Amino acid sequence: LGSGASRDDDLLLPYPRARARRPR
Amino acid sequence: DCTRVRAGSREHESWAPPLATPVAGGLAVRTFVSHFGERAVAGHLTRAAAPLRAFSVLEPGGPGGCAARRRATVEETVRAAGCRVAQNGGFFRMDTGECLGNVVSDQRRVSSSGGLQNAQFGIRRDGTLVTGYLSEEEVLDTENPFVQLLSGVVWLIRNGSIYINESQATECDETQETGSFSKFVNVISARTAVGHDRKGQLVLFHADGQTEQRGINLWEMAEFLLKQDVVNAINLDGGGSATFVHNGTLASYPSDHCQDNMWRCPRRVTTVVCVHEPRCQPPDCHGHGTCVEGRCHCTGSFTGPGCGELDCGPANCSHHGLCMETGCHCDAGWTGPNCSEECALGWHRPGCQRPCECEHQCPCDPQTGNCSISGVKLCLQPSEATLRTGELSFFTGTTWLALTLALVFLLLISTAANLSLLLSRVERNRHLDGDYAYHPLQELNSEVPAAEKEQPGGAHNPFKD
Repeated sequence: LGSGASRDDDLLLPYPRARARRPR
Repeated sequence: DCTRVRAGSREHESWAPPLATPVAGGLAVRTFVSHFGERAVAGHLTRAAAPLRAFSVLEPGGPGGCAARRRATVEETVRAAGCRVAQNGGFFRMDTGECLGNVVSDQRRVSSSGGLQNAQFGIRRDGTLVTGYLSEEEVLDTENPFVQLLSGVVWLIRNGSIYINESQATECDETQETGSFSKFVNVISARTAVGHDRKGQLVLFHADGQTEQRGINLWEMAEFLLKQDVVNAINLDGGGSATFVHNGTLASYPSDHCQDNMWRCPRRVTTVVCVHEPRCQPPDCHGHGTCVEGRCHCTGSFTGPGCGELDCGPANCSHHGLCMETGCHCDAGWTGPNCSEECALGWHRPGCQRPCECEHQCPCDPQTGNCSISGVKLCLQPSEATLRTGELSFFTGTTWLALTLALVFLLLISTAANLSLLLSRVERNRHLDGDYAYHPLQELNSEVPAAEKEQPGGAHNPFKD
């Protein structure tokens, strides 16, 4: 529990996850 | 996030490699705890010389990791690669593990973003460092292809100046949720970056932090890098992805929690930026040499930095042969280490390896082996070169003997005739003394002619005397 895979809890995303449009 | 550009040239900076080959293996790792405002921030700055030979973009867990949508911690990825210093690399989709942007790992084109306009950093085959925005066409260039390439978000420094505002205009979609990209730029967090300085050395930056609690924002990171003489740099993944590994051991403080919130665990990421021992270019020296401390030691007639060129010396096989791996391969009729010697008489073919096959061991053409050649002395049979004793070419021995005897006989007769003539003349000359001579006629009937006068002129009558 003190090692292994992280929780991925500190997210720093340049773009929002939910995207209404696909890239142009 | 922004528009895709398939063709043409986009804004980017190309930094040519230094003319003088830098000392390979040069690596400097600096640890800092600096104050940004009132915040103390810890991190590392790494400089590496000869990035073409010492820098690699690695796929998670090894080659094929992106295609397999694999995620691995930086420690796991560098275990097999032997990195001296490593950090997390590009961005990825958390849920699927998809590697985002362009990825070229050790000359292998792993993925292409189709010209998506986010900040790029890469190295071309000739050692040129490329920073900025690239079209798909530029990414896929084959004339001077990328050997290492990865994508970030935000071009921090361009040609010695902060380029964040311009990056926001190029890389963000203003029509999406307003403020998300701006927040991304301005929030403090753990950060990583890659770039190069004025000497062409690769620069890796890492700062510990936690989003909205500790760390630095992109402006502060860019200013820190400017003070370190960084000329071009892009921002890589931060937050819980920010990881610094030194000699295979985690040397940073990850912001992600483990399953037990008490502890912090490094995140499983995708691509990794790695500084390793210098490798040869290409790593196997084209199969014609051995790599020693990043330099190829060539074998045979191969030369060049990568042992990819043949060199048979200044003579260059004297234009009578081909330079090959084992040296000069001479044309027919020529031999010697530089193909400067003609074949000796009696030998022909390349390297003068075959004897002539002419009758009576006669010489032949050194190139073709042809026995019917002009300019060569007549090659006679040895048995016909000397005459045997007593054998005549045109007459038999008996004929020559008869001829000789006949000539001798004629000579004797001639000699006898000449002698008799000579004697008679001598006899006659005894009676000749004066202007004329008197020769009385003799009567056959014994009477002496009546008139017998001495002729005038002093002539005398020899009979009276």
